[in-house]
Amino acid sequence: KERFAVIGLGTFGAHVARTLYELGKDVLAVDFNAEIVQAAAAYATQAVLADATDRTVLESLGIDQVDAAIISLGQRMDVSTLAALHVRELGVPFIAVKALSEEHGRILQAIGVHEIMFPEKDRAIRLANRLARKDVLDFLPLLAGYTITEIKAPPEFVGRSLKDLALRNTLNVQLVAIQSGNGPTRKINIVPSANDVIRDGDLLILLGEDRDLDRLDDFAR
Amino acid sequence: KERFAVIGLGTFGAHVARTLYELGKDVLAVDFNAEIVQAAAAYATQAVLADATDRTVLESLGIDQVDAAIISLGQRMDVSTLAALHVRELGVPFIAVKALSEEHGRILQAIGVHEIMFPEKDRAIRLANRLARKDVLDFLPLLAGYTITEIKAPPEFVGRSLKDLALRNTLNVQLVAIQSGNGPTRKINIVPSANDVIRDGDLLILLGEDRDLDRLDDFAR
Ligand SMILES: Nc1ncnc2c1ncn2[C@@H]1O[C@H](COP(=O)(O)OP(=O)(O)OP(=O)(O)O)[C@@H](O)[C@H]1O
Ligand SMILES: Nc1ncnc2c1ncn2[C@@H]1O[C@H](COP(=O)(O)OP(=O)(O)OP(=O)(O)O)[C@@H](O)[C@H]1O
Repeated sequence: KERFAVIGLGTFGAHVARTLYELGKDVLAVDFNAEIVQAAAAYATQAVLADATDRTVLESLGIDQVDAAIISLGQRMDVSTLAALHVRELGVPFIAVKALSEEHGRILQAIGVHEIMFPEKDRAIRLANRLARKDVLDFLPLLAGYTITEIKAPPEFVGRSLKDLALRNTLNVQLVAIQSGNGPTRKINIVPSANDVIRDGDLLILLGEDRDLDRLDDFAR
Repeated sequence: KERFAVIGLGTFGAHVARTLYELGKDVLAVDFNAEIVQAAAAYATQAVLADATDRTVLESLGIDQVDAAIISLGQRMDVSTLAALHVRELGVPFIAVKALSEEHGRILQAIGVHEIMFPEKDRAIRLANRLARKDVLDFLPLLAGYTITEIKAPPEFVGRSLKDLALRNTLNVQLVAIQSGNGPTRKINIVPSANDVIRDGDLLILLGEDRDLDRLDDFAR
């Protein structure tokens, strides 16, 4: 059975732990705040009070045996980086860390962290870009939380028809246009029909709520 | 010209302000932390030291005249909700707030906030869902005597297709995945196809016996 260590139980960490736990995974939740650890008993297999910068403690908790570690330790770069270093040295095969800044991200990358996340920054930039745009669909931004965005056709979509993909039902986003080719051979198919098929290299113009469009980013990675 | 009020300049707020400002918008940035306000002068039209729960101050700043307000005020629900209420009462047509929790979100909705965001929660749930999935790579490390290792694409490989490299024949290792980019733009191409080309900066994930992988190290130096 897969075992995960979630180190730091702020908003981000608590949600990671809870989601994994509810999916039936073995979750070791770590924080140095007693109240938080107490609450974590409800969403983790094991909730432990510990200082994540203490390598000996981490080792005694069996962190070296987990399949993945997720680190989100608050506003101090040194604390977060040190914990990531220890977890790396303990040989954990997959480490994800919520970074405080781009520079922090580069340090984490240098020490071998596998996944570095900037959720507030990503969401902030998306919001700002939407608020700043003057679109044909200008009135749409007033529909709270909706955005028009473009993504390259993910490999999983290529060769499939819109009817088959059923984006509205599966991902709650609507494909409003497909742009194929570029330069003089560029074509744009607005309000595509159900039998249209997505081709490699197509640009998909999607309408949806930000939270649903965010999910597509995973496809498009 | 569009004018935006960004109230609260933590990670989220600062990125909203900076993005809008760099897009040429008129940005009024508000925070009650003097150091933060000082730094904000670099990414806002006007950076003001003020307590966002003080309606009189907000009014004197001309918040009632902005096109949209973006509020992200930290860990206190009362502070955030009060600021949102004032901004709403001042008649700002579009208000976006970073919520602390689902319950906080419901309160914000009740007072008429137009857009409520949960960036850490959304990202956390996506990460957890992905980690919980069984990927092709999971069982590979269990092949006895074999190792999965990663190397940076050696210069000799860059620009060449897998078919052309014929790693299995020449070096007795199998390329099981190529990882390109990093951080939020990281992509992983699992079981790449023969025509895929290796790019500078790619991380090659290889399966093979240690002695064969060792030989690759010579390439990768
Ligand atoms: N050295 C440490 N050892 C263990 N836990 C720590 C340590 N330092 C901080 N923490 C915990 O990490 C958690 C970090 O959460 P916090 O809310 O500060 O921030 P965050 O990671 O910036 O954000 P978010 O709320 O978005 O998850 C807190 O619960 C805190 O108690
Ligand atoms: N009453 C207030 N008036 C003005 N500014 C405030 C007030 N209360 C808090 N702030 C500011 O709001 C900002 C909130 O940022 P903080 O980093 O605490 O959190 P956040 O909103 O949880 O998260 P993030 O870092 O993800 O943006 C801080 O810069 C703080 O100084």
